[in-house]
Amino acid sequence: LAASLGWIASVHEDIKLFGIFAKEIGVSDDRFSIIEEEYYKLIGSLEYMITLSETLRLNVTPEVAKDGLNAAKRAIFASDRESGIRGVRFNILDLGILRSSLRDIVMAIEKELRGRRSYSLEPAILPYYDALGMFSETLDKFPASSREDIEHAGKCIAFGEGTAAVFHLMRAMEAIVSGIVALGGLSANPDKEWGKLLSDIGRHTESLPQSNPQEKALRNRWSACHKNLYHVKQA
Amino acid sequence: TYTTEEAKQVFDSTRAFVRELATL
Repeated sequence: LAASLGWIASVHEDIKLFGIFAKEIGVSDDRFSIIEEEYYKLIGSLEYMITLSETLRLNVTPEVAKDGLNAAKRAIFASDRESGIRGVRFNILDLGILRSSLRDIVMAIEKELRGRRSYSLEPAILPYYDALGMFSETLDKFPASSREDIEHAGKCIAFGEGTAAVFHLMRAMEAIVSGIVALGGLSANPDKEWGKLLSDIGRHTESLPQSNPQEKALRNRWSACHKNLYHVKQA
Repeated sequence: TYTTEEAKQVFDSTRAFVRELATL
């Protein structure tokens, strides 16, 4: 953005030199306002400013840049007979519009960005910002609200809001606990306090058969889940 | 009050827990 603005500012000076100034001292009309290469840079820069300022949802800057772009697009291509250099010529009205557009873009963008605050996230923290990506499909088994809370927990971590992140994680955990209850086909009410839920899960675990290795493995996983939840509850 | 580092630990534990649960 800064580079683009800097370049626009320098072109602004060029136009003044080759355009207005040339006309004022009565240089022949064969001369052009700016060379072709600079013209395309100008068009590209204005288009970039429009895209960028629209992406940033600025209100005034894109309109100012569009005025300039429209004026610039009305330029007439010409080439210098002696040197063969190609360029474009602006009519006096469009040159005025273009010049004020270039001057106003700088002012508009400064004014509009002054009311903004921008944040930058370091690459190491980015996975937390896109927290669901860290969970892949494992969350599909649990209620949608838990996905939402985990997503927000990650965003809170990315922005350094530890307490808010833990708050979201606890809410996600509550939804996940409801999911466990549903998963085990338990009749327990997931709105119960955690202690009661834990008793229900404990009873369910105890009731599971263990007559073959598969059954034993499942029972062990339920037992581990019970233990994990107990630790979370204590925390 | 939790620091970001503590919140990260809770987050990572939750993730490990969920991954384990998904196998139930």
